[in-house]
Amino acid sequence: TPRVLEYDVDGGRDLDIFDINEEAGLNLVEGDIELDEKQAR
Amino acid sequence: NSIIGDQYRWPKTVPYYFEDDLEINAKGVILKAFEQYRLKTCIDFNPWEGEQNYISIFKGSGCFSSVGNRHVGKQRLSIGTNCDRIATIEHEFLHALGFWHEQSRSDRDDYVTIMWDRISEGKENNFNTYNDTTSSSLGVPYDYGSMMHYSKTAFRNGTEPTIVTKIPAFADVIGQRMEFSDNDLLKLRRLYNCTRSSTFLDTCDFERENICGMIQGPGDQAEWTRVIQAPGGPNTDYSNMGKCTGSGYFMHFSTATGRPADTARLESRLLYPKRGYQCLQFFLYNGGGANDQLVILVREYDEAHPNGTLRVIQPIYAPPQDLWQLHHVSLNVAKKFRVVFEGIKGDAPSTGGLSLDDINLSETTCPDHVWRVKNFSHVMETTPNNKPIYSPPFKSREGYTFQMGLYPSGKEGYPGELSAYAHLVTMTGDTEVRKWPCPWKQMTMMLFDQNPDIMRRMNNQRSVTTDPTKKLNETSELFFWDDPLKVGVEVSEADGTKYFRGPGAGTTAYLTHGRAKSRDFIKGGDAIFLLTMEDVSHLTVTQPVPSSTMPPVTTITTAILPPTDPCTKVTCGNEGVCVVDAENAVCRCAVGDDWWYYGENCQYLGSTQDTMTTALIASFSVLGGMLVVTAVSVVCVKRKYKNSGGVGDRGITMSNVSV
Repeated sequence: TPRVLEYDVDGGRDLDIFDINEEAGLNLVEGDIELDEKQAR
Repeated sequence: NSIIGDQYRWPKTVPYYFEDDLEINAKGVILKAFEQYRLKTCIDFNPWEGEQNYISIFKGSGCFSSVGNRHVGKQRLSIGTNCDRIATIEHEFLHALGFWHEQSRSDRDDYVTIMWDRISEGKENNFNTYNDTTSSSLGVPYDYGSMMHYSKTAFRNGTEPTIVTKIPAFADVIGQRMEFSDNDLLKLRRLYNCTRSSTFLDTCDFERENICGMIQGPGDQAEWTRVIQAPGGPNTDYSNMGKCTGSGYFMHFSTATGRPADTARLESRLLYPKRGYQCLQFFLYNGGGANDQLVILVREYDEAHPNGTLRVIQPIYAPPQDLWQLHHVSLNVAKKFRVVFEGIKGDAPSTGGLSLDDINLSETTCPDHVWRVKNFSHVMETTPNNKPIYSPPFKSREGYTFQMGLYPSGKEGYPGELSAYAHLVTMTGDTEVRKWPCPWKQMTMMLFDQNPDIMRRMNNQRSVTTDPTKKLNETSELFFWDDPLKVGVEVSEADGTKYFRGPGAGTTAYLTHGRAKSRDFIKGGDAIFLLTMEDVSHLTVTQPVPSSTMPPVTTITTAILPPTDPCTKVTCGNEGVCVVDAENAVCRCAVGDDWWYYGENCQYLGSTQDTMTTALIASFSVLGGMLVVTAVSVVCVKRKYKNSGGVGDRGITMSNVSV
């Protein structure tokens, strides 16, 4: 049987949360935590 | 580990708002994540109805959240591209509910070694710990299996791990993003004082002699018995597969004796439904005669029928074979009830009977289809890399046919992985009218963790959604999810069936072989995939906003609001929300612990520091004013006495006066 097209929803990469955020250029605490004003202070 | 402080807790029912920018697939997976919270904890989620604080879920540039309830009104939680996995979403919501990462707890150095020289420069602060006055591990031991734990590769600068577990067996366990671990659930239940979960009803593996409060039904001629082996099979139970001597019980109804049409009823304890729909799941072994049958009924109770009335749900089709078969039955019960397993002896000869094990009942929807891959360990080891196997085509509730493609040894370049794709299918000769390209159907491929207890399962699942506007590729005029007759290839199965298989969507990295061999993903040698196709087109519309409030102007256009709403003319800045008070639109501004916005449109920022400054200035002004008044008074009095020259005692002789 000829192959059909297969589309990788994550581009063929097993990205963890922290990899995704790093690629997005986010500089969050512990990779995925957003601080509010008080915490940031 | 959790952030200490009651102010960080949400109410047990958390209000949420789906922002319009969220992907449809992400919305569907978020709803699945909520269902896991409802099943396994007492946390529930409700669409925002105007509560002061709510979680706004939006598509940011990544996956992130704040820790705990920050009391800011609209609290952001981002589910961006590639974040639409159930475990990622559950992870972010655990943050929002008040949890930090597991390896930041104060005692982590007892359990893992941080390899500081392997961490990318400037990223070391991601490995800070919180002391036990800031965070609490809630009396739960360090959890390598937590879905809040970093993986061993987190923030590394090369190829070597940044986190080394002190017990080597856990090196590849950390960083699992499949489902809640037992300890994740324990901590969440402790933090929120859970006494029961929202949608769980019952589980039973028959290991205990009380058989989970089940009873032998009245009006039958035979009994179910608790055994560890049955003549005619099975030789072991399903929960333990006979691994533990002295345990491994299941319930058996022997049809080797008795008369045809004899029945044996096994009834669950009394159950109290809330939702009105349930999924009953159980394993059945038919080692009896060809006509022996199991029928699922419910006994419903109300004031008019205090002894209950029986209602047949459905007979189970389970031909005799040497196999524990997985079955799902959808129930629709809205009043107090028992589930009834009725075994009926057929008229064919039998040397065995019917057996039941690992029963679970929850107020959830059932999966649509079961694909069992026999001898899966062998399949993983022997299938060449880049060679797929396919499930049978399954028909969805809306009439579409689909199937799962699985690469047991991964796609090319991904050895040691399971790769998985979902395909639409059109059967040859199928003339049913459907809409093409297929609009907004979410296909979920779940590798079933066959733990006997539904609460302890860590199923591995991925979902893809058919976007009818998606093109086959950048230059094509064809649509990806169009009729497979048009965009697929013809397939001929060994049994002679023919169909067209459309393009697939999925992932090369569905699950590693290491993880697939862990837990109960493979039991008795077999793996079970649960496949579902659901309509998610209702998620393409904007979530209604509460009638008396308007969401922040950055995310919702005023066009969707009724024209008479006074809030349409008011813009509240700085994430304030507009409410209607006595038919007037007023802004309710965002506030924090020591800061707040104020003004007609929340345009000013205030803080406790400002208040203190104001108070000090006011105090000094008053003090200064008083000093001036005192000084003026003294001067005036002095002048007065100076001018009068001592006339004050005129005419009075001061003699013989004692004071």
